[in-house]
Amino acid sequence: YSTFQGDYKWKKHDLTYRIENYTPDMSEAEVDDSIKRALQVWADVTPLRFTRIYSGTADIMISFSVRDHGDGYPFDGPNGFLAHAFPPFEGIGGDAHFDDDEKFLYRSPHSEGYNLFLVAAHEFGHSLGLEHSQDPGALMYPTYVYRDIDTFVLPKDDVDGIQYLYGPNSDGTGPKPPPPVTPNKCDPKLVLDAVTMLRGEIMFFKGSFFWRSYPLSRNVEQHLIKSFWPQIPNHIDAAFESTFEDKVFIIKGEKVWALYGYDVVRGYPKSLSMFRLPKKVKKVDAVLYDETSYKILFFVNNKIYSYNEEQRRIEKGYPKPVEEVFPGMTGKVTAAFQFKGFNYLFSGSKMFEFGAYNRKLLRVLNNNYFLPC
Amino acid sequence: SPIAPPADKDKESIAVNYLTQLYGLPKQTNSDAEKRSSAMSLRLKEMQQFFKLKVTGKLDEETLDLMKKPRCGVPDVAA
Repeated sequence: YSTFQGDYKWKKHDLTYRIENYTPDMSEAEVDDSIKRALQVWADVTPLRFTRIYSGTADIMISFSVRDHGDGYPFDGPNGFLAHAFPPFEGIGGDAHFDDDEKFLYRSPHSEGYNLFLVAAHEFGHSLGLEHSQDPGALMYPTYVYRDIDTFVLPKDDVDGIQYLYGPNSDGTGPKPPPPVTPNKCDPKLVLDAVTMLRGEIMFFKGSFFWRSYPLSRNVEQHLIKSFWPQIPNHIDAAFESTFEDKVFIIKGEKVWALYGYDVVRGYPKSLSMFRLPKKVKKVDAVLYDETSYKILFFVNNKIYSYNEEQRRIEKGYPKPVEEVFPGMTGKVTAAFQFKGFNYLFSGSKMFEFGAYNRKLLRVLNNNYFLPC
Repeated sequence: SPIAPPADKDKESIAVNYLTQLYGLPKQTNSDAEKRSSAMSLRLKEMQQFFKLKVTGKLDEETLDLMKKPRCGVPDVAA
């Protein structure tokens, strides 16, 4: 997290806000509710309290405007800059302005537009003294990311930042869900959800995030899954790239999504039964796509089902114990991928390297072997 | 004008506007192209560092993609 340089924080805990005008995109009640909940996000974790006033000058004046609206920071039409806010001080300090050339939404995820609650909660972070955070999971990260607003919990990075300025919420109003922490690729205990290739890049999935690694480069980017694919769920079970179909399949429970490049393929999610797995299989632990044989190996509770992609059927003789197919692989496989003629099976925080042709165990590596610290 | 500007000109103006508003790129007079380009490269590096992209100082594809993402209009670096 980052705070504005200088002493930009409110010297009082009881703040006022006033909604000066409304966007035509939403009903007034929807705007009121979005703003109220967006302020409550910060009140939940600090001693700050927000009272709405309907006339005069509030600490946080909230307005919708377009293009040049007289504060030296003109808006830029649809998309681009969605809103901005000023750090705490007199006058314009604390005020939040929303670009009414945007389409603001109350609930409806995935449709064209921006959820006002999420945009407002971010701007009010500025109104209270926070700058942008470099943590891609933080609410104060500069780019807009759709998040599920029903299950929204202020991430830990933001909680640490606002409590650095104002201290914790002292009214003890019962247990809160623990703030989500952005996973750290250098954590030796990191257990990945899934790993797949995607047109030459390696994608590592963990929780609501994924890392994007370019082999041959030390550069690894971390993103929220929903910043790329709002429809794809968090905490996925498995992912694999089919060179046969030139698609990446992402599996969670009995549902399968597909990506073509970075685009979500229409018509998904489909049922896991598309891979002819027996009905009793409700969840897979990992999937390995074997480019040498166009076989898709599904790891389910220490057993492997081998799906023949060309013939679209599970091969005879399967399921087989994992250890029979990959001698030496004793633990539960949590993720798997094939890279340059080697199969990598992740179990807990270790990664087992097997030859893709002879399936011999070659090395046992740390799980962040491909995620340089 | 009715004739669309060439694509890279468009990219340049997206980058200049983004870096001017969010990374303090000084408004440029056209007089000194070299000075302008080094100031631009400096701000590009700052932005690439902030977003943990490959720090090249060049307007590469990844950087431009990020500039096009909808976002907050408050600067990323101390305003």
